[in-house]
Amino acid sequence: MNVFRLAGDISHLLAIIILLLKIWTSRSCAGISGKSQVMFAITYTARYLDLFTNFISLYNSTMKIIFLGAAYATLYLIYVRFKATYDHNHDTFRVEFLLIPTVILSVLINHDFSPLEILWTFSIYLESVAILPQLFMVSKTGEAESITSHYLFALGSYRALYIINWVYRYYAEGFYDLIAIVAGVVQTVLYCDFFYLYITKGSRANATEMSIEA
Amino acid sequence: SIQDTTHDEL
Repeated sequence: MNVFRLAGDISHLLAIIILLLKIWTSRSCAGISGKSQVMFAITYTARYLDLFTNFISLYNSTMKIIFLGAAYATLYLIYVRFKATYDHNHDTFRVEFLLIPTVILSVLINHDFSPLEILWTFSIYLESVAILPQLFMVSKTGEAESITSHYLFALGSYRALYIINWVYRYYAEGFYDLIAIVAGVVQTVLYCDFFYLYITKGSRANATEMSIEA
Repeated sequence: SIQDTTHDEL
């Protein structure tokens, strides 16, 4: 554990809490892509099955349980509790375009051809593109509420901080995991356009909404 | 490189 990794995890946790609080306090999931959230729930489920096979640390297990719980709580809020506010007319990204290639890729390119390892690999590939329905939705409606923007910024920062952690680990420990690194770079690059807008437009004092051009 | 299949990151 190094400071970059910890900062990445905190940023990830912050993103999830921001989203849950936003939906809960506004009693609405307007502007939130349920499809992205379904894919994040699939991601954590596939990746954290090792909760039952591997104990790494109390920190590790606790965070996994929090991420899993929060992912399903978010789905509950979107698809059950505040279903009436779900903006499905704008959440039209075709998820099969993400699911099918990531399943195929995880079977073809993995560290070990075993069920748990393939599921881990699938989760890494799927996570890297899971935000696309959300970004697509924001570009389609042309705006994101500022709180949604904060969520996206925290979520994007998480993998960017992980990249710095991987650079650090390469030099400090000689450790690297090419699958995680390549997917993590792809994931971070997808946020670049958003980061640019967040920093340039989001910093205006009275900005409550930001526009994102497709 | 260390390519064991224990993943210690989240």
